[in-house]
Amino acid sequence: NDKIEVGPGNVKLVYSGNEGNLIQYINSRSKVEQSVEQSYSYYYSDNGSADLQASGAYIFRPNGSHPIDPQQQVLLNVLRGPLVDEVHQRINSWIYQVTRLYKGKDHAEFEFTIGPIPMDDGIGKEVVTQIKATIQNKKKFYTDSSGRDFIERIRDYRKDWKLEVNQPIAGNYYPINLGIYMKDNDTELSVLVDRSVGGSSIKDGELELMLHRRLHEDDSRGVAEALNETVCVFDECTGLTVLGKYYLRIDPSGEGAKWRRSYGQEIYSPFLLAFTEQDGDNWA
Amino acid sequence: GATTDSLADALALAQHHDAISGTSKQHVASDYAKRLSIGYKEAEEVVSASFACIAESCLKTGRPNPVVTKFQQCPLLNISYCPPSEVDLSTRKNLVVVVYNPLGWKREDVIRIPVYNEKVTVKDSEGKEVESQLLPIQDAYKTLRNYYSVAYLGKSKKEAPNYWLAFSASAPPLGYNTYIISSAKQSAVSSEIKSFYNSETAK
Repeated sequence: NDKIEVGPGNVKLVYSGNEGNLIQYINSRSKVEQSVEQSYSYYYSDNGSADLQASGAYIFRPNGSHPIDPQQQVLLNVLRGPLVDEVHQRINSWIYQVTRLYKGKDHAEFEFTIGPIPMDDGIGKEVVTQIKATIQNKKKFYTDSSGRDFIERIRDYRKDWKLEVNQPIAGNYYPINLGIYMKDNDTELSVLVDRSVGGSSIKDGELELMLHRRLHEDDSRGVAEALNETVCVFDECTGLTVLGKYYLRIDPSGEGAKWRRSYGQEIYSPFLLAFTEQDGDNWA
Repeated sequence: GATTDSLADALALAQHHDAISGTSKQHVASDYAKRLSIGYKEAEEVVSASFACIAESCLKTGRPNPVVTKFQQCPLLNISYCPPSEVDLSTRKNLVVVVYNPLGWKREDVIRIPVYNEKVTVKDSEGKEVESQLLPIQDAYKTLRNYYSVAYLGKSKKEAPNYWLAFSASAPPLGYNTYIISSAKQSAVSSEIKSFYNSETAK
Protein backbone atom coordinates (compact mmCIF):
# COMPACT_ATOMS: atom_id res chain seq x y z
CA ASN A 1 0.00 0.00 0.00
CA ASP A 2 2.78 2.44 -0.77
CA LYS A 3 0.60 4.16 -3.36
CA ILE A 4 -3.14 4.53 -3.79
CA GLU A 5 -4.32 5.23 -7.33
CA VAL A 6 -7.77 6.72 -7.73
CA GLY A 7 -9.91 7.56 -10.78
CA PRO A 8 -12.20 5.59 -13.12
CA GLY A 9 -11.25 7.52 -16.28
CA ASN A 10 -8.22 8.99 -18.02
CA VAL A 11 -7.20 11.09 -15.04
CA LYS A 12 -5.75 9.32 -12.01
CA LEU A 13 -4.61 10.83 -8.74
CA VAL A 14 -1.99 8.96 -6.78
CA TYR A 15 -1.82 9.25 -2.99
CA SER A 16 0.89 8.15 -0.60
CA GLY A 17 -0.36 5.16 1.37
CA ASN A 18 1.76 6.13 4.37
CA GLU A 19 0.92 9.81 4.75
CA GLY A 20 -2.30 10.06 2.75
CA ASN A 21 -0.95 12.97 0.70
CA LEU A 22 -1.63 13.61 -2.96
CA ILE A 23 1.64 12.89 -4.79
CA GLN A 24 0.91 12.55 -8.50
CA TYR A 25 -1.50 13.52 -11.28
CA ILE A 26 -1.66 11.27 -14.33
CA ASN A 27 -3.64 11.73 -17.56
CA SER A 28 -3.26 8.61 -19.69
CA ARG A 29 -4.85 10.31 -22.74
CA SER A 30 -2.55 13.35 -22.88
CA LYS A 31 0.42 11.43 -21.43
CA VAL A 32 0.82 13.91 -18.57
CA GLU A 33 2.51 12.67 -15.40
CA GLN A 34 3.18 15.39 -12.88
CA SER A 35 4.22 15.32 -9.23
CA VAL A 36 1.60 17.30 -7.30
CA GLU A 37 1.00 18.12 -3.65
CA GLN A 38 -2.04 19.76 -2.17
CA SER A 39 -2.30 21.11 1.35
CA TYR A 40 -4.09 23.59 3.59
CA SER A 41 -2.65 26.32 5.77
CA TYR A 42 -3.78 29.55 7.28
CA TYR A 43 -2.36 33.01 7.80
CA TYR A 44 -2.71 34.73 11.13
CA SER A 45 -4.29 38.11 10.54
CA ASP A 46 -2.59 41.27 11.76
CA ASN A 47 -4.24 42.59 14.92
CA GLY A 48 -2.92 46.12 14.36
CA SER A 49 -0.90 46.22 17.58
CA ALA A 50 2.36 47.14 15.81
CA ASP A 51 1.33 50.02 13.54
CA LEU A 52 -2.44 50.38 14.03
CA GLN A 53 -3.29 48.76 10.68
CA ALA A 54 -5.21 45.57 11.37
CA SER A 55 -6.32 42.98 8.82
CA GLY A 56 -9.95 43.48 7.88
CA ALA A 57 -12.46 43.13 5.09
CA TYR A 58 -10.42 45.50 2.88
CA ILE A 59 -6.95 44.68 4.16
CA PHE A 60 -5.13 41.34 3.77
CA ARG A 61 -2.06 41.61 5.94
CA PRO A 62 -0.82 38.18 6.97
CA ASN A 63 1.25 37.76 10.09
CA GLY A 64 2.89 34.36 9.60
CA SER A 65 1.79 31.17 7.84
CA HIS A 66 0.77 27.96 9.61
CA PRO A 67 0.47 24.61 7.84
CA ILE A 68 -2.45 22.39 8.77
CA ASP A 69 -1.26 18.81 9.00
CA PRO A 70 -3.87 16.06 9.00
CA GLN A 71 -3.69 14.45 12.44
CA GLN A 72 -6.51 12.00 12.03
CA GLN A 73 -6.36 8.26 12.47
CA VAL A 74 -8.15 7.71 9.17
CA LEU A 75 -5.95 9.22 6.46
CA LEU A 76 -8.26 8.62 3.54
CA ASN A 77 -11.62 7.10 2.79
CA VAL A 78 -11.67 6.05 -0.85
CA LEU A 79 -15.00 5.38 -2.56
CA ARG A 80 -14.86 3.73 -5.96
CA GLY A 81 -17.64 3.17 -8.47
CA PRO A 82 -18.45 3.08 -12.16
CA LEU A 83 -19.10 6.83 -12.53
CA VAL A 84 -17.00 8.55 -9.92
CA ASP A 85 -14.22 7.85 -7.43
CA GLU A 86 -14.09 9.97 -4.28
CA VAL A 87 -11.34 10.57 -1.75
CA HIS A 88 -12.60 11.86 1.61
CA GLN A 89 -10.15 13.59 3.93
CA ARG A 90 -10.85 15.14 7.30
CA ILE A 91 -8.00 17.62 7.37
CA ASN A 92 -8.87 18.77 10.91
CA SER A 93 -12.00 19.32 12.97
CA TRP A 94 -13.09 22.24 10.78
CA ILE A 95 -11.76 21.37 7.30
CA TYR A 96 -13.20 18.48 5.28
CA GLN A 97 -12.30 17.74 1.68
CA VAL A 98 -13.73 15.44 -0.97
CA THR A 99 -11.75 14.94 -4.17
CA ARG A 100 -13.71 13.53 -7.11
CA LEU A 101 -12.61 11.98 -10.37
CA TYR A 102 -15.31 11.33 -12.95
CA LYS A 103 -15.19 8.70 -15.67
CA GLY A 104 -15.69 11.10 -18.57
CA LYS A 105 -13.87 14.17 -17.27
CA ASP A 106 -10.19 15.03 -17.66
CA HIS A 107 -9.86 17.00 -14.43
CA ALA A 108 -10.06 16.53 -10.67
CA GLU A 109 -12.75 18.21 -8.57
CA PHE A 110 -11.96 19.33 -5.01
CA GLU A 111 -14.89 20.10 -2.71
CA PHE A 112 -13.91 21.91 0.47
CA THR A 113 -15.99 22.42 3.61
CA ILE A 114 -14.28 24.95 5.85
CA GLY A 115 -15.57 26.34 9.11
CA PRO A 116 -16.44 27.47 11.61
CA ILE A 117 -12.91 28.86 11.83
CA PRO A 118 -12.01 28.73 15.55
CA MET A 119 -11.46 32.10 17.18
CA ASP A 120 -11.05 31.14 20.82
CA ASP A 121 -7.31 31.98 20.69
CA GLY A 122 -8.23 35.55 19.82
CA ILE A 123 -6.46 35.45 16.45
CA GLY A 124 -8.12 35.96 13.06
CA LYS A 125 -7.33 33.35 10.41
CA GLU A 126 -7.32 33.31 6.62
CA VAL A 127 -7.43 29.78 5.22
CA VAL A 128 -5.68 28.90 1.97
CA THR A 129 -5.06 25.76 -0.06
CA GLN A 130 -1.77 25.30 -1.85
CA ILE A 131 -1.09 23.21 -4.95
CA LYS A 132 2.55 22.43 -5.56
CA ALA A 133 4.02 20.95 -8.73
CA THR A 134 7.44 20.83 -10.38
CA ILE A 135 6.56 23.54 -12.90
CA GLN A 136 9.30 26.15 -13.38
CA ASN A 137 7.02 29.16 -13.89
CA LYS A 138 9.77 31.68 -13.10
CA LYS A 139 7.57 34.11 -11.10
CA LYS A 140 4.90 34.21 -13.83
CA PHE A 141 1.29 33.14 -13.40
CA TYR A 142 -1.99 34.05 -15.00
CA THR A 143 -5.31 35.10 -13.48
CA ASP A 144 -8.61 35.93 -15.16
CA SER A 145 -9.85 39.51 -15.42
CA SER A 146 -13.39 39.39 -13.99
CA GLY A 147 -14.06 36.11 -15.80
CA ARG A 148 -12.59 37.38 -19.08
CA ASP A 149 -9.06 37.13 -20.52
CA PHE A 150 -6.28 35.66 -18.43
CA ILE A 151 -3.68 38.31 -17.64
CA GLU A 152 0.00 37.66 -16.97
CA ARG A 153 1.10 38.43 -13.40
CA ILE A 154 4.72 38.55 -12.31
CA ARG A 155 5.59 38.11 -8.65
CA ASP A 156 6.94 41.29 -6.98
CA TYR A 157 6.65 43.23 -10.24
CA ARG A 158 4.28 45.72 -11.89
CA LYS A 159 4.95 46.69 -15.45
CA ASP A 160 3.58 50.25 -14.98
CA TRP A 161 5.64 51.33 -11.98
CA LYS A 162 8.55 50.37 -9.76
CA LEU A 163 7.07 48.23 -7.03
CA GLU A 164 8.37 48.44 -3.50
CA VAL A 165 7.45 45.13 -1.84
CA ASN A 166 6.21 45.63 1.71
CA GLN A 167 3.78 42.72 1.80
CA PRO A 168 5.35 39.73 0.02
CA ILE A 169 2.15 37.64 0.30
CA ALA A 170 -0.68 40.16 0.06
CA GLY A 171 1.18 42.27 -2.51
CA ASN A 172 1.06 39.35 -4.92
CA TYR A 173 -2.57 38.37 -4.40
CA TYR A 174 -5.08 38.82 -7.23
CA PRO A 175 -8.84 38.31 -7.44
CA ILE A 176 -9.82 34.96 -8.98
CA ASN A 177 -13.31 34.77 -10.48
CA LEU A 178 -12.74 32.12 -13.14
CA GLY A 179 -9.30 30.63 -12.59
CA ILE A 180 -5.55 30.78 -12.28
CA TYR A 181 -2.80 28.91 -14.09
CA MET A 182 0.97 28.61 -14.38
CA LYS A 183 3.15 26.97 -17.01
CA ASP A 184 6.66 26.19 -18.14
CA ASN A 185 7.89 24.89 -21.48
CA ASP A 186 6.43 21.42 -20.91
CA THR A 187 3.43 21.62 -18.62
CA GLU A 188 0.49 23.86 -17.77
CA LEU A 189 -1.36 23.57 -14.45
CA SER A 190 -4.81 25.19 -14.34
CA VAL A 191 -7.24 25.70 -11.47
CA LEU A 192 -10.82 26.90 -12.02
CA VAL A 193 -13.08 28.08 -9.20
CA ASP A 194 -16.84 28.03 -8.57
CA ARG A 195 -16.81 31.28 -6.54
CA SER A 196 -14.68 34.40 -6.28
CA VAL A 197 -11.57 33.88 -4.16
CA GLY A 198 -8.11 35.37 -3.82
CA GLY A 199 -5.11 33.65 -5.35
CA SER A 200 -1.44 33.85 -6.14
CA SER A 201 1.78 32.02 -6.88
CA ILE A 202 3.95 32.86 -3.88
CA LYS A 203 6.74 30.45 -4.86
CA ASP A 204 7.69 28.98 -8.21
CA GLY A 205 5.72 25.81 -8.92
CA GLU A 206 2.98 26.74 -6.44
CA LEU A 207 -0.52 28.14 -6.74
CA GLU A 208 -2.65 29.08 -3.77
CA LEU A 209 -6.26 30.07 -3.22
CA MET A 210 -7.73 31.81 -0.20
CA LEU A 211 -10.98 30.02 0.54
CA HIS A 212 -12.27 31.44 3.82
CA ARG A 213 -11.37 34.16 6.32
CA ARG A 214 -12.61 35.08 9.79
CA LEU A 215 -11.11 38.09 11.49
CA HIS A 216 -11.16 39.72 14.89
CA GLU A 217 -10.52 43.38 14.11
CA ASP A 218 -11.94 46.07 11.88
CA ASP A 219 -9.38 47.52 9.47
CA SER A 220 -10.65 51.11 9.96
CA ARG A 221 -11.24 51.59 6.24
CA GLY A 222 -14.96 52.13 6.41
CA VAL A 223 -16.77 48.89 7.21
CA ALA A 224 -16.69 49.61 10.94
CA GLU A 225 -17.17 45.94 11.70
CA ALA A 226 -14.82 42.93 11.87
CA LEU A 227 -15.19 40.36 9.07
CA ASN A 228 -16.68 37.70 11.30
CA GLU A 229 -19.70 36.17 9.59
CA THR A 230 -21.97 34.01 11.69
CA VAL A 231 -25.02 31.85 11.19
CA CYS A 232 -27.58 31.49 13.95
CA VAL A 233 -30.06 28.81 14.91
CA PHE A 234 -32.52 30.48 17.25
CA ASP A 235 -30.24 32.41 19.64
CA GLU A 236 -27.15 30.27 19.18
CA CYS A 237 -24.65 31.66 16.67
CA THR A 238 -21.52 30.11 15.23
CA GLY A 239 -18.96 31.08 12.58
CA LEU A 240 -19.85 30.61 8.94
CA THR A 241 -19.03 27.33 7.20
CA VAL A 242 -18.26 27.60 3.48
CA LEU A 243 -18.69 24.81 0.98
CA GLY A 244 -17.27 25.22 -2.50
CA LYS A 245 -15.34 23.56 -5.28
CA TYR A 246 -12.29 24.09 -7.39
CA TYR A 247 -11.08 22.09 -10.35
CA LEU A 248 -7.54 21.02 -11.24
CA ARG A 249 -6.26 20.03 -14.65
CA ILE A 250 -2.74 19.56 -15.96
CA ASP A 251 -2.02 19.69 -19.70
CA PRO A 252 0.95 19.75 -21.99
CA SER A 253 1.99 23.41 -22.26
CA GLY A 254 -0.37 25.46 -24.46
CA GLU A 255 -3.24 22.95 -24.43
CA GLY A 256 -5.22 24.13 -21.39
CA ALA A 257 -6.93 27.21 -22.86
CA LYS A 258 -9.90 25.38 -24.41
CA TRP A 259 -10.75 23.66 -21.12
CA ARG A 260 -10.42 26.87 -19.13
CA ARG A 261 -12.88 28.70 -21.41
CA SER A 262 -15.41 25.92 -22.03
CA TYR A 263 -15.41 24.23 -18.62
CA GLY A 264 -15.33 27.66 -16.99
CA GLN A 265 -18.67 28.35 -18.67
CA GLU A 266 -20.03 25.00 -17.46
CA ILE A 267 -19.08 25.83 -13.86
CA TYR A 268 -20.75 29.23 -14.16
CA SER A 269 -23.87 27.82 -15.87
CA PRO A 270 -24.44 24.36 -14.44
CA PHE A 271 -27.38 22.14 -15.37
CA LEU A 272 -30.61 23.51 -13.91
CA LEU A 273 -32.49 20.72 -12.16
CA ALA A 274 -36.25 20.69 -11.61
CA PHE A 275 -38.12 17.95 -9.80
CA THR A 276 -41.64 16.63 -9.90
CA GLU A 277 -43.28 13.33 -9.09
CA GLN A 278 -45.65 11.16 -11.07
CA ASP A 279 -47.60 8.00 -10.40
CA GLY A 280 -46.64 4.62 -11.76
CA ASP A 281 -45.83 4.53 -15.46
CA ASN A 282 -47.89 7.63 -16.15
CA TRP A 283 -45.04 9.80 -17.32
CA ALA A 284 -44.05 11.35 -20.61
CA GLY B 1 -48.16 35.60 -12.49
CA ALA B 2 -44.58 35.33 -11.28
CA THR B 3 -41.91 37.44 -12.92
CA THR B 4 -38.14 37.80 -12.72
CA ASP B 5 -38.40 41.44 -11.55
CA SER B 6 -37.35 40.77 -7.96
CA LEU B 7 -34.29 38.88 -9.17
CA ALA B 8 -33.40 41.76 -11.49
CA ASP B 9 -33.69 44.21 -8.58
CA ALA B 10 -31.59 42.02 -6.29
CA LEU B 11 -28.90 41.57 -8.96
CA ALA B 12 -28.83 45.31 -9.57
CA LEU B 13 -28.21 45.99 -5.87
CA ALA B 14 -25.56 43.27 -5.73
CA GLN B 15 -23.46 45.22 -8.25
CA HIS B 16 -22.49 47.64 -5.49
CA HIS B 17 -18.76 47.49 -4.79
CA ASP B 18 -19.40 46.47 -1.18
CA ALA B 19 -21.40 43.45 -2.38
CA ILE B 20 -18.76 42.50 -4.95
CA SER B 21 -15.81 42.71 -2.59
CA GLY B 22 -17.47 41.67 0.67
CA THR B 23 -16.84 44.96 2.43
CA SER B 24 -20.38 45.56 3.67
CA LYS B 25 -21.56 45.25 7.23
CA GLN B 26 -23.05 41.91 8.18
CA HIS B 27 -26.64 43.18 8.20
CA VAL B 28 -26.19 44.62 4.69
CA ALA B 29 -24.72 41.33 3.44
CA SER B 30 -27.73 39.58 4.97
CA ASP B 31 -30.00 41.99 3.09
CA TYR B 32 -28.24 41.24 -0.23
CA ALA B 33 -28.65 37.52 0.46
CA LYS B 34 -32.31 37.88 1.40
CA ARG B 35 -33.15 39.88 -1.73
CA LEU B 36 -31.33 37.38 -3.95
CA SER B 37 -33.20 34.56 -2.26
CA ILE B 38 -36.56 36.29 -2.81
CA GLY B 39 -35.62 36.89 -6.45
CA TYR B 40 -34.52 33.30 -6.95
CA LYS B 41 -37.74 31.99 -5.41
CA GLU B 42 -39.88 34.07 -7.75
CA ALA B 43 -37.77 33.15 -10.81
CA GLU B 44 -38.12 29.50 -9.78
CA GLU B 45 -41.89 29.84 -10.28
CA VAL B 46 -41.32 31.24 -13.77
CA VAL B 47 -39.05 28.30 -14.62
CA SER B 48 -41.55 25.84 -13.13
CA ALA B 49 -44.38 27.28 -15.23
CA SER B 50 -42.19 27.18 -18.34
CA PHE B 51 -41.19 23.55 -17.81
CA ALA B 52 -44.82 22.60 -17.16
CA CYS B 53 -45.81 24.32 -20.37
CA ILE B 54 -43.12 22.55 -22.39
CA ALA B 55 -43.77 19.17 -20.78
CA GLU B 56 -47.48 19.32 -21.44
CA SER B 57 -47.30 20.80 -24.91
CA CYS B 58 -49.30 23.92 -24.10
CA LEU B 59 -46.97 25.79 -26.46
CA LYS B 60 -48.62 24.01 -29.38
CA THR B 61 -52.12 25.07 -28.40
CA GLY B 62 -51.15 28.43 -26.98
CA ARG B 63 -53.38 27.73 -24.01
CA PRO B 64 -52.31 26.76 -20.51
CA ASN B 65 -52.94 23.13 -19.77
CA PRO B 66 -55.57 22.66 -17.06
CA VAL B 67 -53.48 19.90 -15.47
CA VAL B 68 -50.26 21.73 -14.81
CA THR B 69 -47.34 19.77 -13.40
CA LYS B 70 -45.65 21.47 -10.47
CA PHE B 71 -41.85 21.54 -10.72
CA GLN B 72 -39.64 22.32 -7.75
CA GLN B 73 -35.95 23.16 -7.48
CA CYS B 74 -33.37 22.48 -4.78
CA PRO B 75 -31.18 25.54 -4.10
CA LEU B 76 -29.66 23.76 -1.07
CA LEU B 77 -28.75 20.61 -2.98
CA ASN B 78 -25.08 21.30 -2.16
CA ILE B 79 -25.81 20.47 1.49
CA SER B 80 -28.03 17.49 0.52
CA TYR B 81 -31.27 19.31 1.38
CA CYS B 82 -33.77 18.51 -1.37
CA PRO B 83 -37.35 17.82 -0.20
CA PRO B 84 -38.63 16.73 -3.68
CA SER B 85 -36.08 13.91 -3.79
CA GLU B 86 -37.30 12.62 -0.40
CA VAL B 87 -40.43 11.17 -2.05
CA ASP B 88 -41.29 7.64 -0.92
CA LEU B 89 -40.65 5.66 -4.11
CA SER B 90 -42.09 2.46 -2.68
CA THR B 91 -45.65 3.77 -3.15
CA ARG B 92 -45.47 3.61 -6.97
CA LYS B 93 -44.39 7.23 -7.07
CA ASN B 94 -41.65 8.16 -9.53
CA LEU B 95 -39.32 11.09 -9.12
CA VAL B 96 -38.97 13.01 -12.38
CA VAL B 97 -35.83 15.09 -12.87
CA VAL B 98 -35.74 17.65 -15.67
CA VAL B 99 -32.20 18.64 -16.62
CA TYR B 100 -31.97 21.98 -18.47
CA ASN B 101 -28.77 23.00 -20.24
CA PRO B 102 -28.41 26.81 -20.42
CA LEU B 103 -25.33 26.64 -22.68
CA GLY B 104 -25.11 26.49 -26.45
CA TRP B 105 -23.39 23.14 -26.71
CA LYS B 106 -24.33 19.56 -25.88
CA ARG B 107 -22.93 18.49 -22.56
CA GLU B 108 -22.81 15.60 -20.15
CA ASP B 109 -22.47 15.70 -16.41
CA VAL B 110 -22.98 13.57 -13.36
CA ILE B 111 -26.07 14.59 -11.36
CA ARG B 112 -26.22 13.88 -7.61
CA ILE B 113 -29.40 13.84 -5.59
CA PRO B 114 -29.97 12.66 -2.01
CA VAL B 115 -32.15 9.54 -1.58
CA TYR B 116 -33.30 7.53 1.43
CA ASN B 117 -33.58 4.15 -0.27
CA GLU B 118 -30.80 2.26 -2.03
CA LYS B 119 -33.23 0.20 -4.13
CA VAL B 120 -33.64 2.69 -6.95
CA THR B 121 -33.14 2.78 -10.69
CA VAL B 122 -32.69 5.67 -13.14
CA LYS B 123 -34.21 5.63 -16.62
CA ASP B 124 -34.09 8.16 -19.43
CA SER B 125 -37.18 9.46 -21.23
CA GLU B 126 -37.13 6.45 -23.57
CA GLY B 127 -37.21 4.04 -20.65
CA LYS B 128 -33.58 2.93 -21.01
CA GLU B 129 -31.72 2.38 -17.78
CA VAL B 130 -29.00 4.95 -17.10
CA GLU B 131 -25.72 4.14 -15.36
CA SER B 132 -25.93 5.18 -11.71
CA GLN B 133 -23.98 4.88 -8.47
CA LEU B 134 -24.81 5.18 -4.79
CA LEU B 135 -22.49 7.03 -2.43
CA PRO B 136 -23.07 7.25 1.32
CA ILE B 137 -23.67 10.77 2.61
CA GLN B 138 -20.92 11.47 5.13
CA ASP B 139 -21.66 12.66 8.66
CA ALA B 140 -19.89 15.96 7.94
CA TYR B 141 -22.53 16.76 5.30
CA LYS B 142 -25.42 15.58 7.45
CA THR B 143 -24.34 17.97 10.20
CA LEU B 144 -24.09 20.81 7.72
CA ARG B 145 -27.49 19.96 6.25
CA ASN B 146 -29.20 19.85 9.61
CA TYR B 147 -27.65 23.06 10.86
CA TYR B 148 -28.10 25.19 7.77
CA SER B 149 -31.55 23.93 6.80
CA VAL B 150 -32.80 24.92 10.26
CA ALA B 151 -30.89 28.20 10.24
CA TYR B 152 -32.10 29.33 6.83
CA LEU B 153 -35.44 27.63 6.46
CA GLY B 154 -36.55 27.29 10.06
CA LYS B 155 -37.67 23.73 9.33
CA SER B 156 -37.71 21.12 12.05
CA LYS B 157 -34.94 18.61 11.64
CA LYS B 158 -35.82 15.66 9.45
CA GLU B 159 -33.37 12.81 9.37
CA ALA B 160 -30.87 13.30 6.56
CA PRO B 161 -30.98 10.87 3.62
CA ASN B 162 -28.45 8.06 3.58
CA TYR B 163 -27.17 8.19 0.01
CA TRP B 164 -26.27 10.34 -2.89
CA LEU B 165 -27.63 8.83 -6.09
CA ALA B 166 -25.26 9.83 -8.90
CA PHE B 167 -26.16 9.29 -12.53
CA SER B 168 -24.95 10.39 -15.95
CA ALA B 169 -27.10 13.02 -17.59
CA SER B 170 -26.82 14.76 -20.93
CA ALA B 171 -28.74 17.61 -22.50
CA PRO B 172 -28.70 19.25 -25.93
CA PRO B 173 -27.72 22.91 -26.50
CA LEU B 174 -30.22 25.22 -24.76
CA GLY B 175 -32.38 22.15 -24.28
CA TYR B 176 -33.48 19.67 -21.70
CA ASN B 177 -33.70 16.01 -20.92
CA THR B 178 -35.87 14.04 -18.51
CA TYR B 179 -34.84 11.27 -16.13
CA ILE B 180 -37.13 9.10 -14.03
CA ILE B 181 -36.05 7.65 -10.70
CA SER B 182 -38.16 4.79 -9.40
CA SER B 183 -37.97 1.96 -6.92
CA ALA B 184 -36.27 -1.25 -8.00
CA LYS B 185 -36.04 -4.76 -6.65
CA GLN B 186 -32.28 -4.55 -6.45
CA SER B 187 -30.01 -1.89 -5.08
CA ALA B 188 -28.26 0.50 -7.43
CA VAL B 189 -24.50 0.00 -7.79
CA SER B 190 -22.89 0.84 -4.47
CA SER B 191 -19.49 2.42 -4.13
CA GLU B 192 -16.68 0.24 -2.87
CA ILE B 193 -15.34 1.91 0.28
CA LYS B 194 -11.81 1.47 1.57
CA SER B 195 -10.23 3.29 4.50
CA PHE B 196 -6.52 3.95 4.90
CA TYR B 197 -5.19 4.48 8.39
CA ASN B 198 -2.33 6.46 9.80
CA SER B 199 -0.29 3.75 11.50
CA GLU B 200 1.54 6.22 13.77
CA THR B 201 -1.61 7.88 15.10
CA ALA B 202 -3.28 4.48 15.47
CA LYS B 203 -0.43 3.37 17.78
